[in-house]
Amino acid sequence: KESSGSKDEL
Amino acid sequence: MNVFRLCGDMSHVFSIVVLLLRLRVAKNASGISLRTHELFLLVFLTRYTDLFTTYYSLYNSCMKIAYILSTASIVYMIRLSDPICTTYDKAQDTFRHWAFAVGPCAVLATLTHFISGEGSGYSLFVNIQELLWTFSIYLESIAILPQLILLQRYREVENLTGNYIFFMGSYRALYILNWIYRTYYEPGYRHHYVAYFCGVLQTLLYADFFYYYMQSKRRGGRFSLPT
Repeated sequence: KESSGSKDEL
Repeated sequence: MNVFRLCGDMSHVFSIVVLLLRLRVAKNASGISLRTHELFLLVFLTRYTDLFTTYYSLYNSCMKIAYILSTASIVYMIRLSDPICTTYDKAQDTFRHWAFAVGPCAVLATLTHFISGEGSGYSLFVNIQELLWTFSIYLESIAILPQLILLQRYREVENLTGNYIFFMGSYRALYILNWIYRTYYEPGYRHHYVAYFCGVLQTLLYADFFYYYMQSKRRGGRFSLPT
């Protein structure tokens, strides 16, 4: 699955 | 989740706790910039709209809610809670945050959103959400400015206020390490260059403060900024 990158951070 | 990101988040939480304690225990808001915290509240409200649309993890959702609630309560205490609100020195907290922070960030976010073509082909709702996310990244990078300018005015920096700013600055510095780590160890990691750029800018804004903070810790004495 493709990572959402820094969007899954706070 | 990697160790840098966890430490970054903990540093962020710690900084907020230090500030909440300082306000609650000292019942005093002198040297604290309300404008910085209103900007942070705006940052969290515009970034975490995905609370309603995307679920990442329980940790992620809880932290987002905690950031919003704790920052809102900081704003509430400084603005309305007696006797803290009477000690807030409004006359010193003068950075024009609408003209020099919110406005330019909104313009920049709109420009980068359309130039990058990010969100093309998505619904209007997703486009607005992406736009708000980009805006929040820009705004966070400079949200500490009113606080740093206020410190320059007072020069004598209280221990707890100093610690608060130190942990707030360390949080983004640790995130930079986290991005480097993820780039190497996460296949398919998607880069968000706006976030990287702003993360570095944000950390640089603290550089000067870090320097004097470290010096004062080494000397073990009082912390004051040079004129």
